[in-house]
Amino acid sequence: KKTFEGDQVLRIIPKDEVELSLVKDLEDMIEFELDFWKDAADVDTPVHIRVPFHGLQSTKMYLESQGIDYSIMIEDLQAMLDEEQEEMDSAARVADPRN
Amino acid sequence: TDNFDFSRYHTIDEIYSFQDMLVAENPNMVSKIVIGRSYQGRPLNVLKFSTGGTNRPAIWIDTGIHSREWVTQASGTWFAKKIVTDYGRDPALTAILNKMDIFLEIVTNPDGFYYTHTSNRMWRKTRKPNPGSNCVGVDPNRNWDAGFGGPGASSSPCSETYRGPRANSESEVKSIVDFVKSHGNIKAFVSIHSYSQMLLYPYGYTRNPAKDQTELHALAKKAITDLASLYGTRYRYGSIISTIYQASGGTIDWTYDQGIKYSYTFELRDTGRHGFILPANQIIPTARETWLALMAIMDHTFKNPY
Repeated sequence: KKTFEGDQVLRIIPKDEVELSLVKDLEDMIEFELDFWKDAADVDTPVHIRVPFHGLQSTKMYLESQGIDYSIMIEDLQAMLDEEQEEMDSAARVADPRN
Repeated sequence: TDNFDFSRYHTIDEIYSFQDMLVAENPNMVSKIVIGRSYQGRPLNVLKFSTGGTNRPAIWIDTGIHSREWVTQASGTWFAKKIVTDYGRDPALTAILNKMDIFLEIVTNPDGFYYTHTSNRMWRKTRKPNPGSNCVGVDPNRNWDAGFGGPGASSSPCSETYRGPRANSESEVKSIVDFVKSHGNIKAFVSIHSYSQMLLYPYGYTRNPAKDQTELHALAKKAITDLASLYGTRYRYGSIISTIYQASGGTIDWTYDQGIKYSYTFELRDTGRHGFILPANQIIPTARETWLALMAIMDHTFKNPY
């Protein structure tokens, strides 16, 4: 089962067309293995990118070197998935057995 | 299905069982059509809601073509129950169903959905291997014969937006194409995704405006206004290319080019904190508000025959 320990989801709000273009360039950097949850569409529109743990440093360095502000939307994706799984398991335990 | 817990996420087997229960409980209104099989052989189930007649004008709704968007499959399940519950109670829905049929495909990408539960929660594509590549699957929302292969889709099998080797290469897509063509009387087609809070109409593959753009825009505005009336959730709306980005090979571009005027695609609720891991307590609010927008589209379709 694929896990996502240490993966983060970054949120970027491109301030202008230059930043938008730089964020779009990330889509072509396949070595970072980024997963665009919400693509770079427009200025002032949030972009959400899942960044694998092994690519975090490179991606953040790229953003910082280009002067692009970002925030961390999800600190540790696997922790959130574990919570989701636990919620499903507990809901199944209390479900009417006739279901 | 009264005991089905709509406020939590369910596996594909649970959703399949729910569908069968709903049919068993409502034999005079609900039937299950298997329009094809996924690559791994799972049935592509479509629920047909009909009060009679043959080949009535129809409304199509699908949820979950991108498997990891769990709130869509969960909302689709809620819609199915809502339709049988509201028929005979809600005058607008009753009038629609007395003249039209509704088709609902709750799990449009079952292999991908199963994979999200068992192997990779973040899986989006189908599960068909790509010859010559280690990367699996095709983005089924880039695989339709509408500007196929153009900008806004990838030719790389490792990309999340891989378009596939040719249009309709994915059985999950081809089965819908065959069904829509053979039915021939579908008047509205709504494809539901998550999560960006948008209601979109054609086109995605070209900047040329749809010939019905004025009407589609006005109806989108009405739909998102109705949606917002419940919890204040704000949606953006417009054509795909002008609202998000260029995307070729998309579902509703193909349906619109087939003559289905009321072709829309949704991006459902976004809390801005969880992405695809939308907490289960958001399912019912999401489904309830979306239903209001769906009703606006279905009611307009019913009142504006073409």
